[in-house]
Amino acid sequence: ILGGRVSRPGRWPWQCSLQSEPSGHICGCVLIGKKWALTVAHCFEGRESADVWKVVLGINNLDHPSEHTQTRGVASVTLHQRYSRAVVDYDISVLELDREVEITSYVRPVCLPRPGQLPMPDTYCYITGWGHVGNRMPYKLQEGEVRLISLAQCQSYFDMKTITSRMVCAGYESGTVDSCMGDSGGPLVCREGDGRWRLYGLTSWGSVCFSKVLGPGVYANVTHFTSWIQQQIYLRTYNLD
Amino acid sequence: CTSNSCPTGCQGNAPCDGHNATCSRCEPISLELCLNMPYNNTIFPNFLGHRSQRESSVSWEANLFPALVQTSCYRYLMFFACTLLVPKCDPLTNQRVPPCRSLCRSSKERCESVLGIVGLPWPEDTDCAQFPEDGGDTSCLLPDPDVDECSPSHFTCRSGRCVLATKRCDSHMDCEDDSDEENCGCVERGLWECPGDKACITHSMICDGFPDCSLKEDESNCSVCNDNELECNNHECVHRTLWCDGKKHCSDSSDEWDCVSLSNSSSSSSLSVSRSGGEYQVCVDGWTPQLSELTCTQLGLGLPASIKEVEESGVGRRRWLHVHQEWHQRNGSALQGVLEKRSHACASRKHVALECGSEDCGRRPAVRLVKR
Repeated sequence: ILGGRVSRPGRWPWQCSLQSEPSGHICGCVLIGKKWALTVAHCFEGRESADVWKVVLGINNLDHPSEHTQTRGVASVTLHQRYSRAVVDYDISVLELDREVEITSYVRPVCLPRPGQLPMPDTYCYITGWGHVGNRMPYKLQEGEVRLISLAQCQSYFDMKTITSRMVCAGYESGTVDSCMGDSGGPLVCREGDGRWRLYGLTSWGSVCFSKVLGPGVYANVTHFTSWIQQQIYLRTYNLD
Repeated sequence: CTSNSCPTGCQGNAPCDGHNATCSRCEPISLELCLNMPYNNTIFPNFLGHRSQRESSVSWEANLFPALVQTSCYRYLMFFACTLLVPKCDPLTNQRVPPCRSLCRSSKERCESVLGIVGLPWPEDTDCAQFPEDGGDTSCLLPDPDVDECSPSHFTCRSGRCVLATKRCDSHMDCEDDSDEENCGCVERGLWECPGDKACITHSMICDGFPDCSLKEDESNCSVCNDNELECNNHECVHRTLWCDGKKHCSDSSDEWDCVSLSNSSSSSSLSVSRSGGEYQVCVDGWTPQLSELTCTQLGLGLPASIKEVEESGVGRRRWLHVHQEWHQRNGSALQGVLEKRSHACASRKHVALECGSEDCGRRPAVRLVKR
């Protein structure tokens, strides 16, 4: 996260780290149920096999796991059938954990939006992750406040890339607060009126965040995929896929 | 790869992917800008130091070169840019094939000054001396005289300038000659027009199981099923009696989607289960708390809050499903898989109504307050 700040442990209990040896943290992910997490499809390019991955939850400092940390293997990875590497479209995947997590103050799921339910542009939301902060990769989870941007306005920042309805943009023209390499798959969450946090985006792509080319970040539009996510979980749970 | 040298398994000197300490290999080009190159495979790191196509696609250069193409400073600039961004991979040696020095020099001579006008530098790492001379010992790339400057995801203006395909026919003039707003019918553009919203979609999107028109016309009339069959989401036909029986018959499993619902039409939420394309009530005889839990979990809701047995009102003729006598043995089945049709009606004449909680989500632990 560029322009963010270190997050307090437990503040984002749905944030998880998708890791694979020998590199460790590769992408962010988001807990949406006791046995289910979301991340983006591009994290699995070249590494689609579930058994090379693990999901670490309840962690703040990647270098110092605490007693609140829970680690799970990955039982299955479901990439969206329409995922396109070329335009990074349909950039979403569902992770099935090898066993349920224990719900604690530090590990608990975020709410999914209803299909098509998206806050208005200019709503302020939060992004989190262990991605690049501009001069280094941080150990501690970072958080940043970003503003949702309409698709039309977002397209104007990316003259040579296609912004589709499967994407949602958030950030600032100046790129002051933005997600960055290593944040992919992590959450863009907005607080609802009832105090609950709902997942609207998964960090997907953007400009080279610490270069001169700035602009907002582009996130997978979770509300577009709500039904798809529910179907994948249902099919896997009842062995119907 | 920490030393930037390669393990012996990489056949000595193939480029090394510093990310995962394995040998770099030829991979298909996915960079939107360069899909029109006369070769299909690339290898990383590229000549600009990017370690992956993803890094390349969001790089400063990937933004700079297409913008520069619009100035028409050099006809083969985009070809040159792509040889840097996604270098050709020789499948035999897993080695990058560089652009020829003359191509690099021509690009730089003609376009560097244009960049200078707006105060931007020519990209680093493009010292032409690093590339081989044409016709030398080392093979290098030169453009085909009739190479297409714009990639398939871009529209070529009459002037030759490339603009993003999504900007074509968007009612805004993007080409200086307005050619992006001419001939805007879907048919003229080789696309299919959605009857309702008049959006243009590619022919490959028709009947592919994903609705792309706002009124879903692209997914209608895709198959002709018999009267005793129902249409799967992917347009296969499956016999009605197999629909919502707990087993997959459509190859995409869509015969088992949305089989269970709670209707809020009455004061309590009656459980309704689809079977053979029709809606059924569930007889309470043999119903257990475990089945209530299965129902609420399957619906993506929390644990059951209340279970009611609702007396049949006697109005209309109800259809019933009954709990299978050996439902315990059908472990891991969805609710519709443990219910069955019987020839007789429900003995108790009561159907199941449920209230499910909502799954606890999206709450952060309360911040602890301490005395100061």
